[in-house]
Amino acid sequence: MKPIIIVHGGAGDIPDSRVTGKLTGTKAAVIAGHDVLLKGGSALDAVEAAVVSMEKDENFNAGYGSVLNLDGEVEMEASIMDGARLDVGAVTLIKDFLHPISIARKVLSDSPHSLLGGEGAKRFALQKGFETIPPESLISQNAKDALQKFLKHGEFGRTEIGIKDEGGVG
Amino acid sequence: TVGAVAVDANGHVAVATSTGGMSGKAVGRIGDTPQIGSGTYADDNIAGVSTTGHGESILKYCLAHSIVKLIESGVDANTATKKSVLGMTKRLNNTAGAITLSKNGDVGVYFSSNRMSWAYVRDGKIYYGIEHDQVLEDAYP
Repeated sequence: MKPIIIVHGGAGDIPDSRVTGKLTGTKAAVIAGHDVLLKGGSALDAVEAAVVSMEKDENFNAGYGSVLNLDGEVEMEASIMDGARLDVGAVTLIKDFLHPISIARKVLSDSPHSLLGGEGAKRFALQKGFETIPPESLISQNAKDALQKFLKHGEFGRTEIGIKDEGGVG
Repeated sequence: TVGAVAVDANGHVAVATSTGGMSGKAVGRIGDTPQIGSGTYADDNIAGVSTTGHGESILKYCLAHSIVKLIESGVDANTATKKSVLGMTKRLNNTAGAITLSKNGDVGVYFSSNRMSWAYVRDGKIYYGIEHDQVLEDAYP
């Protein structure tokens, strides 16, 4: 089998000002994942590496750069699945970590469960050696602006849902 | 939302998806991403899918799993991806996108939203895009 990887950087009404960053970051992510495959890494290693690349990049709605909830906080979720055994690992309502996908992978590999949320997910991550980061370090200016726009106009996030020509979306 | 699907040299399929959700969401809101079958699905015997878009619609439609089941029934990866995304959009009037790899490495990309960035590597080239019907290519560095 010739290894292959595909990535996406999110769907929605992406403004023109974000297109170049999205394309650059998406290509960087696919290269990160493909490099893992070229070195003989597993599909699981490759998809984690690709997603980690985008979680570090403020051009994407994941990790650093995630959109904000109504309290102005970053509250993230991630999942990973191994098609060999249909094993899954996922986290939700998780804060203060840069790489939720790596915590999800630990849920897959080091837990009898499939999905951990909130305080339990945080406790699990700390037990597995993940370190928290200051919550404000995950917040980008774009995310602040998007929340302000939502609060002012009631428009759901441009990074997630289109607001033009969408037949009443949001 | 971001996601990745890979098939490795041993033919194993894996999928990962990660997100901050939607701007202005309620505290405690959970979307499709962590719900297996909605935001993410992988089966070595069939395909892998990662989705993005309107989370509540994606999870109601079990979008990732619906694409995988179409491929299992004999539909090719690209057609299955397009058919399921459009099916969800028609049924629930919200938009989404998805990336798919069949177990043989066949690619599927489709989105009903205005834009979705995507990229894959094949035969020494990176293929990528963000607009509908756009396929750009660069040499792999």
